[in-house]
Amino acid sequence: LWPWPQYIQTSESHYAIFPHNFQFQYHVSSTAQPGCSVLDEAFQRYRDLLFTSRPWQPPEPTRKQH
Amino acid sequence: APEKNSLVILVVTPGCNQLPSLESVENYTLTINDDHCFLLSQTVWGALRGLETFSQLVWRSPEGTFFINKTEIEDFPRFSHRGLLLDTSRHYLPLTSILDTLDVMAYNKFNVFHWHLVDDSSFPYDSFTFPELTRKGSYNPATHIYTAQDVREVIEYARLRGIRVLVEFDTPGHTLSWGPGVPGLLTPCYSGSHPSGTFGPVNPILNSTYEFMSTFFLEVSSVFPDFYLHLGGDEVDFTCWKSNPDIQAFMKKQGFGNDFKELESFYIQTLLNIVSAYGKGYVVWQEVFDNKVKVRPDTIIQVWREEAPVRYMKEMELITGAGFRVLLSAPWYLNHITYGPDWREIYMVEPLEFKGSPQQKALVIGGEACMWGEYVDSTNLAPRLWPRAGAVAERLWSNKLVTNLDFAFKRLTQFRCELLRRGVQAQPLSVGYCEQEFEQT
Repeated sequence: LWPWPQYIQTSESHYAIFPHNFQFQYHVSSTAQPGCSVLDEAFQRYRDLLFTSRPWQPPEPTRKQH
Repeated sequence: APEKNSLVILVVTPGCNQLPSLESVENYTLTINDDHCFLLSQTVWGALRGLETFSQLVWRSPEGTFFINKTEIEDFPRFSHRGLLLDTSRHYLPLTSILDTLDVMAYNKFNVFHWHLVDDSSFPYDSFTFPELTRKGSYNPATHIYTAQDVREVIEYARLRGIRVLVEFDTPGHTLSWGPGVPGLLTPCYSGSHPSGTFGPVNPILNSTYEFMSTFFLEVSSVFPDFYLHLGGDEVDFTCWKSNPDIQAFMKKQGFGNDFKELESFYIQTLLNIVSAYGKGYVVWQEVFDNKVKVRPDTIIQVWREEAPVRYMKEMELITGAGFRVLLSAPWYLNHITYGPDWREIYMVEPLEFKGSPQQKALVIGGEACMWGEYVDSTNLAPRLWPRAGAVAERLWSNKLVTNLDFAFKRLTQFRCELLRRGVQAQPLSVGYCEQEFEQT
């Protein structure tokens, strides 16, 4: 993580995430609900960042072909 | 492994359509365990910080499955002002470069974009009150400008990422590009008893100067919604003022003697009063404090000079000792480049390492990484900024005790690869490679 959080505890046990199954959801008690531009757009942005890779590509001529 | 199919977000206080401010609360907690995958925050700004952390926790196995570990995080920023200064006046930065930089700022939890919009020798801000400023500025007035629409786009793009826009219009010095657009604004310099044909700082003795500034900053105050404006006030060269007979007469009349810092104070105070009247607060460079200009008690002073007139830690002590809030930039001029891993010196700066009481330390509201544009434009901005600016980001966000360089090196190396994966042209920290380099998209 960068920057490092103030307090973090983590463990080896982990959970699987399947992109087509995963969603960001507002809690029923949240004052922010669908229509909140800041978070609606953030959900979309982070879905893209998480599940689609768009690595920076060097200019065409020098790219190595695997 | 059991599956997590949603992250549930709970924001306590409403505020989706507001702007972030210096007082915004950015705390959040992130709980991922058998029963929860839950992000709790006071405000939407804290939720944005938690989403970024969540996105960095997700990892991918060699077979391509996504995973996240059982984690409990409680997080909040150490400093409330975590800025990045971009200089769009020495070289014009296309809108896309600015927007891309805002994205990467959000990945690093920066929350202030200090937009050093105009300076010698350009005036790329398209003022609707004074369109001649841009037309007569040194850039191409058709292509190298920021229209009102561009400015609105930057402000909204930043807001959606929890980033404030602190705009800087630097006066009385650094205003050569203002001159052609506003005849009579700058001081005519003299050689002997005749005008030399050159011009210096804004002319501080004419009413027309303050009428212009009142009108111009009325526009700026309405276009840029943040409470604070940055008014510069640095590096004023008095030579031209000294050569001008009208100014010499004014000095005598005012009883300033030969102390041109008094004249600078007179100008700055008048300008600060104009801006205060518009309900704005202001940030100024340290010279305004060093030259003993009388400023409002809630002024924020930005420290940028490393060694003179005093070392920056001494300057921090003097400014907070005088009761002013302070921003640190001096050791974080990222436009200074050297061979090798200079991120380490950047990282090891401790903003509170000056002598002072706890009350003085509390006046340090944060700092800014600065990227001045003499040798930077859109061709080299990203690699020169990232991941080096990340070292400032962690210093301003994380706990004071997070200083182990080996631990930081491992994480920053990994973070740099993540930036590459996100499409950022982030330069390497050392030898090695990133897994997904040259990956076929």
